[in-house]
This record gives sequence, C-alpha cells and structure tokens, in this order.
Amino acid sequence: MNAFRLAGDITHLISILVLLLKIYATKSCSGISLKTQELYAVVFLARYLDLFTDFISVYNSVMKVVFILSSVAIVWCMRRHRAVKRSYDKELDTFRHYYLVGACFVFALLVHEKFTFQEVFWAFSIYLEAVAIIPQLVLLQRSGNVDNLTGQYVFFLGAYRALYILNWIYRYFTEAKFSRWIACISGLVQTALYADFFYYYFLSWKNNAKLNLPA
Amino acid sequence: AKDEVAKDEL
Repeated sequence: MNAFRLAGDITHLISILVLLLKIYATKSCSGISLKTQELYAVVFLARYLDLFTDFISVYNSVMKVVFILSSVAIVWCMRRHRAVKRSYDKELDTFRHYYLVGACFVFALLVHEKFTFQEVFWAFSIYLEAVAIIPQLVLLQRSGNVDNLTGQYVFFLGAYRALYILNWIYRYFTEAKFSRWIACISGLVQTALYADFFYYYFLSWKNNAKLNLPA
Repeated sequence: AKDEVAKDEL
C-alpha cells in the first residue's frame, strides 16, 4: 500500500459519502444518474467476486464490503425510497447504459489477463468502471447547472482514479514485476472522461461562480 | 505460468 493508493481509496470513499449525504440530507437525488449508480453496483459486484476466496487484508475486505453495500444501497434508495425516487430526473437520465455493459463484457472476453471466470469478470469491471460515469456526465450536461454536492461527488470520483494512476506509476518503478496494463489504460481513459468536467469545475471554483456546464 | 499477482487493489 502506498500513499497514492490510500489517498485514492479515501477519495473514493469520500465521493460515496458525499453522495449519501446529498441523498439523505436533501431527500433528493436530482442531478444524480441512477444508471451510473447501477453501473457502479455492477462494477463492484463483478470485481469483488474474490471477496470470499482471496483474503488480502482486513482493510481490503472491509473496503470491498463498504463499496458493495453503499453502491447497492444508493441504487435501492433511488429506486424504492418514496421521497427520493420522486426527485429522480427520469426523463433526463436516458443514456442507454445496457450498451455499455454489453460492450465492456464482450471486450473483457477478448482482452483479459487470463481466461478464467474471475479474471474475465475482473477485466469487465475495470472496463465498465471507466465508462460508468458517462450517463452521469450526460445528465449533468443536459441539466446544465450542477448543485454543489453533486459537483463534489463527481470531482472526488474523478480524482480517485487520477490518484490510482500515480499509484500505478509508483508501483511500476518500485516493484519488479508490476504490470497492470488493463487497469492502467482503462484508468487513463476513465480520468480523461472527467477532463472537461474538471476544467469547468476548476473554472467555477476559481471564479467562485456556480458550476455551469455548456449545454 | 507467471505467478499470479494477487489483485491487491480495490
């Protein structure tokens, strides 16, 4: 474990806590894409299949459980909770995310480290995570203005993978046999997707203005 | 086979 990875995991956890705060404090999920949340639940369920088979560390197992439970809880809340469900931007959140799931699964069948059930699902979860934010970014573009908590949520979510890239660079130079190409390249694509959001987020922060994304 | 680098990352 290195500082970049720990910072990345904590940033990831913060993004989830910010989202939970927004939903529970405001009893609203306006501006949040249910499709992105569903994709994240699939990402964690597909990636942590080894939760019961490979024990890495208490930290690793606890964080896996937290990520799985929180992502499922957010989806459940946005689908079932009466008050929250009413505020869901159903007509704006129309990205066909099933195509993303299908494309990533096919790609994982083609490109993986080893052709085993667990490895294919791991690669699938890595590819899916890279594109999971797309429905959310599309929703933000359509709704134009971004409320603070949603903006912070997307910012931390993007920042965590950028920290992971630093972690991979660090591990590449410090560990003899470290090669995590699938995660590295996918992580670069993932962070690049946030690039324009980061740009407008920084501008709004610098000008102390409200975050408005160009339609 | 290359000994499996355990998926120690989240």
